[in-house]
Amino acid sequence: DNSLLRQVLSLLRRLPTIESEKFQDEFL
Amino acid sequence: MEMEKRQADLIEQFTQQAEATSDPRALASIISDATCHPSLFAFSEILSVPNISKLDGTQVSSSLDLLHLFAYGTWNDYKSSAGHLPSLLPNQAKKLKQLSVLTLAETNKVLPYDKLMEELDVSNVRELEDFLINECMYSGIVRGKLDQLRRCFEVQFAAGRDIRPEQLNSMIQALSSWLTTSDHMLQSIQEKIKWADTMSEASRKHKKEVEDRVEEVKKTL
Amino acid sequence: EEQVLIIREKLAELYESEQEWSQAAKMLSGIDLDSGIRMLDDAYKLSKCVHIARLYLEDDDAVSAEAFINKASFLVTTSQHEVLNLQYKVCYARILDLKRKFLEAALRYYDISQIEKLQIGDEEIDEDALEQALSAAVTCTILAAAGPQRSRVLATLYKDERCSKLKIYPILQKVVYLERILRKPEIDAFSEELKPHQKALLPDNFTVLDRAMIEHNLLSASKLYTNISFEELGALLGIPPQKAEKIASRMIYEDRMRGSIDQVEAIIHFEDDTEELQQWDQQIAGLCQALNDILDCMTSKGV
Repeated sequence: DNSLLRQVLSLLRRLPTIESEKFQDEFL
Repeated sequence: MEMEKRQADLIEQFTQQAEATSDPRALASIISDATCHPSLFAFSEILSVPNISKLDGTQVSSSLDLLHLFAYGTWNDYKSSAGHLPSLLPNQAKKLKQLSVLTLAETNKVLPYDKLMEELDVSNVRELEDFLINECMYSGIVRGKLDQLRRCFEVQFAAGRDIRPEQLNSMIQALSSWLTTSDHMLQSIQEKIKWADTMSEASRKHKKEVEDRVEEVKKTL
Repeated sequence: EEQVLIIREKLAELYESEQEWSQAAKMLSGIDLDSGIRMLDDAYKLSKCVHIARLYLEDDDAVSAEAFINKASFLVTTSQHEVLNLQYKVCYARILDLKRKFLEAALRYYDISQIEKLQIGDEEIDEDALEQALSAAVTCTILAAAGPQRSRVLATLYKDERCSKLKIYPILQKVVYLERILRKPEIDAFSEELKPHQKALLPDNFTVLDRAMIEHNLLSASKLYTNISFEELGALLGIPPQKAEKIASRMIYEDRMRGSIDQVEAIIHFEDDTEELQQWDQQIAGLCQALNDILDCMTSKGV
């Protein structure tokens, strides 16, 4: 099912959810 | 999901049209309409219609190549094979650039302006940002934030493009890795809970021992 | 005094028939409503004040109208006369609109649009009039200063089903639901629906409409950008960079927009209301929702 696969691809592309420097500092 | 819902009717419409005719010119026209449509960004269903794949080797096989390009390719791919492909209408050119942004977002969450300007043939930041705002963010295919200081576009969400069979393995790997990490995380949390319970029990026992000892000493005194 | 009153009322009627509104209002305002000699009941006083205010408003004279509406406000609280009370509300809303207190005017127009009774006393309330009041509420809210209060009122209006039938609905949708930057063609189309005072020139050489649109677009830009240079912001808003900086700084100072300005680098940083970790939570929630949607989709397709 192409539609499902596209949704899964979009989902995977969300990971990691945040990558900003500001986030890294707060995460640490 | 929203994206797919919006596209579902269009995909159905174009696939039905393609199934209903075997005339190459009519199919070429359907391909042109599909690649021009402002709300359609998925083409693998149309590609898999038997009548469409039969266009290979016909006088309109370039339309089939164009459909392939829209399903899997980018603006740069078009430029390098422009000689073999029909010339693009403005709407098609815009669509292909939008799809190129989705492809770039597949590999990186942070897209530098220079890379984007190179990929999209845009000469200045204003034009790039207008394109990203009006054609990408406002059309719902991506969500993100523009950072002028770092000259980059941070992608928070990007719609999925059509998938090539060879991409499936990496997707399965990514899902497996995510699943494994999640399992380890849950195990780690379980262990922490167990440790917390043990410590709590030990602390409670120790407290009771101390209280019992205090009582004993009081009685003795 | 009785005879003077009658003469004044007759003359005012004549002026009204000639559409000389302000003259009619001046004629009526000469009636001494606080006379110690004659006892005038509150309903009469209220009706005169409201009538005078309405006449001044026909000539868009908000200042004179306001004086009489303020007098009326002491009397309306005890009034049982529904038609007069409604006329008072409409006058008050129009005065706020003319004085460019757009958010307050919007709330009052909206209140009027929600009247359920279509017959009040002998007066029939035209449904078109209620629609006009609703449309006026939307227009005033769009023109109001951009910020959290305006956003709340816009959201209320957007959720009102009746708004979807208004001519102005597409722009409301763009402004509210989509929080989008409005482009010149859209602004020009909206401008056609406005009254002269809503397009008036302000001391800073922007019109009322310009300022509202610039502030709206600035707030929309803050949703799209982490930071932006003054020059690019000016280009985006269609104004000089210095003016963009000034408007942005005022909005930040008035707490209508979160952000900070680095004058050395000539850049404005837009802060999100939520901290990074909270944003992370939100992103994770979005991810889980997307995952759920996929699983539901798979179930519905029998996978």
